[in-house]
Amino acid sequence: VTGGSSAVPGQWPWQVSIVYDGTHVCGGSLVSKKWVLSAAHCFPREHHKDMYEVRLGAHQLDSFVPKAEARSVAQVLVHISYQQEGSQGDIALLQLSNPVTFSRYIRPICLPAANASFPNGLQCTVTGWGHVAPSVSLQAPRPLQQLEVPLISRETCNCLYNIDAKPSEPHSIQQDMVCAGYVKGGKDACQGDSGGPLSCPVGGLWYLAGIVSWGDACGAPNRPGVYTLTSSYASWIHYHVAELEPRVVPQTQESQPDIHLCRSHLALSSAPARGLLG
Amino acid sequence: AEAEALCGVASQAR
Repeated sequence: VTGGSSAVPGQWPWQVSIVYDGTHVCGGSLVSKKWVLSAAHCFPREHHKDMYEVRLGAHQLDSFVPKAEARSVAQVLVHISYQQEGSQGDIALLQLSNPVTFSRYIRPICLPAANASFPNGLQCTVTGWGHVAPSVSLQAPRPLQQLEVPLISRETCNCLYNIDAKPSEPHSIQQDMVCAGYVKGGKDACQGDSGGPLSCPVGGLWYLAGIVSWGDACGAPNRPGVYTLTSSYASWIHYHVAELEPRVVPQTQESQPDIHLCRSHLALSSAPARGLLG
Repeated sequence: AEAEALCGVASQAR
């Protein structure tokens, strides 16, 4: 996480660390005693599930404390539609080898139902042990980092990603994605946060609105973080884990248009007479 | 359901 701060132990008790061959590679979110949600791109086909371990209840990655638990992975379910970075379906379900015991430091986050809608501008929080800047690792003892990020609509996010877009690197924000972050940059998720939670508060509960998926560098201007929209996969999750009940998210706040955040939109609309091309 | 009923709550206030 770039531009964030250290969390307090137990503040995000659903955050897990996914370790491959002894090294932290991704984040994840605990959604029940035996299941964790993460990103599909954290589980390349050639990696065997026995090489993964899930650490729960951790705060500093470099200091293992009694309240933290570790589990091996019994099953990895990667969504069939995931192909490569930026494609749809960047979501994975992990079954733990044994259930965990909930505690002050290990608790599940709520899964939003399929029809859930979180308003533009809602202040959510992204957490993780990832880089603090492109290719700059979090320093030992690596405390969990947190960052409040406002949600940005898909339309506005597409508009932002078209500013100074490189033809060789087309980016499009798909139906199953949501953006969050800052137009001016400097505060964002980064490598190593992938798979971790975008936690959004509604009605006194935290919901897993998104899963850290991709972005252009970290904290670059006009390049907010892009997250897999968890509610798009409520039925896929329920199909594989029948006991997991997605929750209806109460509609508390109207979603306000946020297209004004995208400078290039203003340029286009302010000069139609000169026939500016899109 | 008991487990899920406890979802989304962090005991440590900010």
